[in-house]
Amino acid sequence: MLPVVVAHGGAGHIPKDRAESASAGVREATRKGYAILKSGGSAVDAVIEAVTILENNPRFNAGRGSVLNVKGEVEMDALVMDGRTLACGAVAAVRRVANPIQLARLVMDKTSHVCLAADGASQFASTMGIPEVAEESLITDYAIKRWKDNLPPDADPVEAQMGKMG
Amino acid sequence: TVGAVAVDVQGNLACATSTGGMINKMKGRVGDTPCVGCGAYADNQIGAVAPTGHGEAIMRVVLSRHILFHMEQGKSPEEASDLSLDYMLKRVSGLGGVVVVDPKGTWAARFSSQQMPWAAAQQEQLHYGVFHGE
Repeated sequence: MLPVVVAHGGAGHIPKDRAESASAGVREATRKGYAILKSGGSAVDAVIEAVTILENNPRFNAGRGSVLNVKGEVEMDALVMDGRTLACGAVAAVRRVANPIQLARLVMDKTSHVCLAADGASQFASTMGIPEVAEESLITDYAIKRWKDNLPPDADPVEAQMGKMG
Repeated sequence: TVGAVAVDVQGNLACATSTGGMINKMKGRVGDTPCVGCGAYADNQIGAVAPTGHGEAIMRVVLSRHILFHMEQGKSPEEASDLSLDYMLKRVSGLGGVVVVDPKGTWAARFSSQQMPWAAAQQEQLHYGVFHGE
């Protein structure tokens, strides 16, 4: 068996001045995930590590660096799945959590459910001892700029997103 | 959106996806990411997929499982990815990208959008790209 990790940083148009740093971020995440596999870690551990690193990198639309909703808030989604057992865990519209993917793993490992959303996800995070972070810590200047650029109230959010980072 | 797929030395597969969603989305909007089969899927017997792109389109075609259906029918990860991304573009005008592995460790990073930063590590080698053809 040839262990492998493949990671991505989102589809869409990436401005030239951000392309190299985006590539570097994905390479770093992939290396760290692969290091886990080489040390005998599981595929689940590897993908969680890679995605956690990408969530912590403000260049990407996840965790710190997430885009803002129409109210200027950060609402995040995440999913993890184990191909061995088909176990999976997800969170939706969760706020004030640094690493939604780690919360999703706890949903998979610690509950009988597949997905927890919004306030329920936040309450579960608190129960699991995951600290709440300030919303401002997740919001970057770049996210604010993009939010303002797309703010016209009559803009169709689906149309506004097409061709940009997914 | 960010995502990853992996195969470990035991031959187990996994996938993970995380996102802030789309700019100016309505409060409470949930995209494909937390939806199993849309925002990711992993099955040791077939493969693992982590997608990115236009979430509403990904949900309408159930993109991750769509790719694995093609792989179940004998397509390679690359062929299956291209078929499903093309289907999503033609049927619901959706753009996106995916990273895919099969149980043998064969991998693919494919996208119909302009760009997608990706990287793959296998056999001590790192492959990566941002633009088509890399």
